[in-house]
Amino acid sequence: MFISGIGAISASGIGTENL
Amino acid sequence: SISKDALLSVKNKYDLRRADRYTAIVMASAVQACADAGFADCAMADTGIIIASSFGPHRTTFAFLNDILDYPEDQVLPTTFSHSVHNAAASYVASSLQIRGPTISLTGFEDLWFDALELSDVFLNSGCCQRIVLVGVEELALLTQSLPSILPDSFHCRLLEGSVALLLSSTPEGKNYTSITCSRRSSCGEKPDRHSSCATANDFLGGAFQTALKALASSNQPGTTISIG
Repeated sequence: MFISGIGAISASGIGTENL
Repeated sequence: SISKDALLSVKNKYDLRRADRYTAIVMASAVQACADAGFADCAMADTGIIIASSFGPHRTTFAFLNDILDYPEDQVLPTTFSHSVHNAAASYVASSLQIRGPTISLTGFEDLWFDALELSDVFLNSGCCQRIVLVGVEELALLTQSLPSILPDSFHCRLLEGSVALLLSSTPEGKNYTSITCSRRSSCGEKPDRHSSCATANDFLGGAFQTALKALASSNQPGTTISIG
């Protein structure tokens, strides 16, 4: 299977740039 | 902790007036994963939803139980009850993003992230659906915040809070970060002492973040594969 999109939320906020 | 403004913006965008905090956390990551893949605000047919969480919406569940203790049975809030159901957040994702397909909520305390990835793989390989919105989520509430002091042997460090969503597809599409495979290792003898590294609950959400990080790291190298064991 393939990863087509990523999303995340943590204390640092929403968005993959926070990962 | 997760900022209220971040959750409020998601709730406002999708008109989730009555949604609880757990639902908003799930929605924030799921919406972003779909938008990242280029499927924002459009119906996604043939798509499944799998939401994995060790503790689920336990903040809402306990709120409902507290109401049962404080008020007569016919005066507790039906809204609180409906949100205390484990699958409620998955239904919000399906409804808000107009996703049609199988909707599953998983819970467990051992290898939950692996189980969720493996189930996604089974769904995609069996032709059950073409895409899966997979969300790993943990919300902190009184119970989970107190666990290190109640059960220091099992939960010796502070639990993580957050949510990771992956849009998984059976064929390359969207951002197409990388391919991902799951292989269950046969266990011989005793399992290693997991407490020596971190609490199992943290392993779950930490594992989800690690998978997302690996996918992001591999986005510059097409054709790579992440192997989860």
